[in-house]
Amino acid sequence: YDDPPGLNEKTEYLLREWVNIYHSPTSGRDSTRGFSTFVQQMHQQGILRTDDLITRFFRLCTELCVDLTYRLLQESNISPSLLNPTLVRAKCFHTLDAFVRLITLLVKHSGDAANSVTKINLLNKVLGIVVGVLQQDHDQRQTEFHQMPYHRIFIMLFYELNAPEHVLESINFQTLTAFTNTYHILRPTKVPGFSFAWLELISYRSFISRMLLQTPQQKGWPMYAQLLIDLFKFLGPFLRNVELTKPMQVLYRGTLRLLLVLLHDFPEFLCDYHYGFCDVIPANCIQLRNLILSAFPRNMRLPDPFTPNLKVDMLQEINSAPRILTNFVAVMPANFRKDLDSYLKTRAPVTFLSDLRGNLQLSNEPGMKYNVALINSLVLYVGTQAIQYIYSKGGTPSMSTITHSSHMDIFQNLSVDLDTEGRYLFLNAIANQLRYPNSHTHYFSCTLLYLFAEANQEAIQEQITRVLLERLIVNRPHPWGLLITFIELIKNPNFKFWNHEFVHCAPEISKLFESVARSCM
Amino acid sequence: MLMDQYGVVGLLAFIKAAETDPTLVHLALGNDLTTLGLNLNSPDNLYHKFQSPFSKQPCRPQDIDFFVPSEYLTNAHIRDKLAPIKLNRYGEDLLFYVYYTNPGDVLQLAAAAELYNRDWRYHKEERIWITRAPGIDPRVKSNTYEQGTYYYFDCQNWRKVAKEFHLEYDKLEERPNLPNLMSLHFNPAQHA
Amino acid sequence: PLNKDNMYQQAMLEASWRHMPHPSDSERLRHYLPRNPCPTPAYYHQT
Repeated sequence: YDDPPGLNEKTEYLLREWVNIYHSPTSGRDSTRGFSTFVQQMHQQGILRTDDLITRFFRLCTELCVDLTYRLLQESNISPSLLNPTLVRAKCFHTLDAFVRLITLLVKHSGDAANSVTKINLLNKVLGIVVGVLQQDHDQRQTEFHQMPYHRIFIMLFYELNAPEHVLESINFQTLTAFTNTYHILRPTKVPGFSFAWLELISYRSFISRMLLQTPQQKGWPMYAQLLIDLFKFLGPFLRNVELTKPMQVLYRGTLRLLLVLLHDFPEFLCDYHYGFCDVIPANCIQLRNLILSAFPRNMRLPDPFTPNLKVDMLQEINSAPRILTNFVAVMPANFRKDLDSYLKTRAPVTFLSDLRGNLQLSNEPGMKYNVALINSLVLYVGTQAIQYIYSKGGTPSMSTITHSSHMDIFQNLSVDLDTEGRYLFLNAIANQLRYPNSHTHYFSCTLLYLFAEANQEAIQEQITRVLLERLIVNRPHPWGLLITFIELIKNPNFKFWNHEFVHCAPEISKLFESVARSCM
Repeated sequence: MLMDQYGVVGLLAFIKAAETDPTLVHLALGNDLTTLGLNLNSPDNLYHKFQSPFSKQPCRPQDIDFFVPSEYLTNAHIRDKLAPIKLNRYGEDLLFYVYYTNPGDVLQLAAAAELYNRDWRYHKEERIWITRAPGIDPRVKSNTYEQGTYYYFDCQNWRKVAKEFHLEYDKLEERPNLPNLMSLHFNPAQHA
Repeated sequence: PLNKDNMYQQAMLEASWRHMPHPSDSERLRHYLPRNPCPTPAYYHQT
């Protein structure tokens, strides 16, 4: 780093000075009185002379705070009786909190009151410096890395910068953006040793509140959605391979807790981003996915799915399209999209159907054959186009209006032409749209039942049943659309559900179906 | 029927495997999400008191940071000038407050011990504090139980309520034993 | 299948699991009534 000679000593002296000022009773309200004298000292020491020196000062302060924490933690490991964990932490926080206050005051008072740019630039600079020290520490210490000092700096800095003060409120959205960028850079796939603290940070109640409730026009939602996707992407490989070590189980259970809070308090957020979340959640994480798909707008009253002769297509909400805030066609290659649109419009080129499986396939490696994101995107895109097409003809989605269309050609082609792996992923993509009463739920419910009724081989019907069944046998919650689809399948004699061999192939299977049927009745 | 992992038999095989492999249960059958410590039927938002994704405990009242004038905050340096915590000088009301708002903390034990000194007894099954009603002797008394009218502390309505009890002595907690109380009075400023 | 990165992530997660975040890490320092966690009887009130 080529720090100028003496800078380290100067910084240490200044930090020590500041810690004493911060804790002294005379430093006044929020240390402001102490701060103005301290800034004089910084000036005298030349720290504020150049941007480079300020940067070095913050890095050295961060390193000093971190080194102190490691030393105190080390001591407590040596003599745990003398230094109980609470005491050790209090001693660490004694310095860490002072450093956070210094950052907060420098951010608040940099540039004149109206100039938010200098404030935000300084905040981003400091966050970037702490991130840099953390990443280097993580890479150097490896399994000896300790998350606590960084966790404390981020959470207390977030807390202080969200104080109800005008100067902070006026830069709050940029502050949230700065923290979201920081947490995204520190996502678990990049800094796995920081994962538990990271989940604490994004679960922090005032972070959730600011991101999902207090920021106007839901501008915090896409940012928070990105952080959740970062979390799912980290968990994905371990969940898909069922490699759930104890630490992974703790992280997974922590994820469930956070999602339950979001499901309870911010269901509309889960509704709007369900597609993006399901795109990265492995197919075997049934309950995790059900939890997201079970979300429904709080002002909506769901009719009991077990109501006898429930007329789903008579429900008022069934013709409203749900908000989907993920750009779900982004993964579609341009010419694939062009051919798809052309086929949907004119049923040409005919080769589109015969080439479709090849377009969706990535390799011949079992379990890795297909481009799951493209299948998900294709299914939702074709479905939304089909719904628009039906409305344009003056109809509404139903078992009769969804048939004999280029859209259904594609779905039927996929159900026949794909192998069992591909068909499982395709049917999952459809089942992922079975949520609360809306036009997508209704259209895809009819589509799944239609594919079952029109199947030219029992394997298709078996796989449709399997995809529904595995989502029903897991612990609650269960999405409303899933329940009404399965109830229709087992109750409507036109589907001859109970005649199929796969319903009676083994006593456990029969029992499973009967118990699910009983709970559905 | 399909014989690979994508059919009904494949699902059954996964379920049966989960019976012997607990890590599979997370995925095959999922968790009972009502056991994660969150009151999912709460009419209020949960995030206010969401303490941590790794804890079943919601925030205690004192954990929810609130922006108060900094003069309200105890400065490390005046900590010693404040009266030390002496539970034996506090009224029952405050002792119950300390007991109920400090779950899993030394303070909860210390408050329990002081309540015991004040002739309150903790009923381990009913999970309530009970004491004799002044001047009212038990109607029935044996060496394993007694019966009569007692006061119990109703923490929902925060008051003492008289009630008939059949008290099995072995259901009442013995005197709580305290870890060293030193840590009760630690003050980081002294150790900085 | 898990790749090399995943194995590294798993090892680092395991190591950090040995010193999980503490509730007080997310709370302002309380000088007068700091947290002093200790095992209280299961039959005591836990929330």
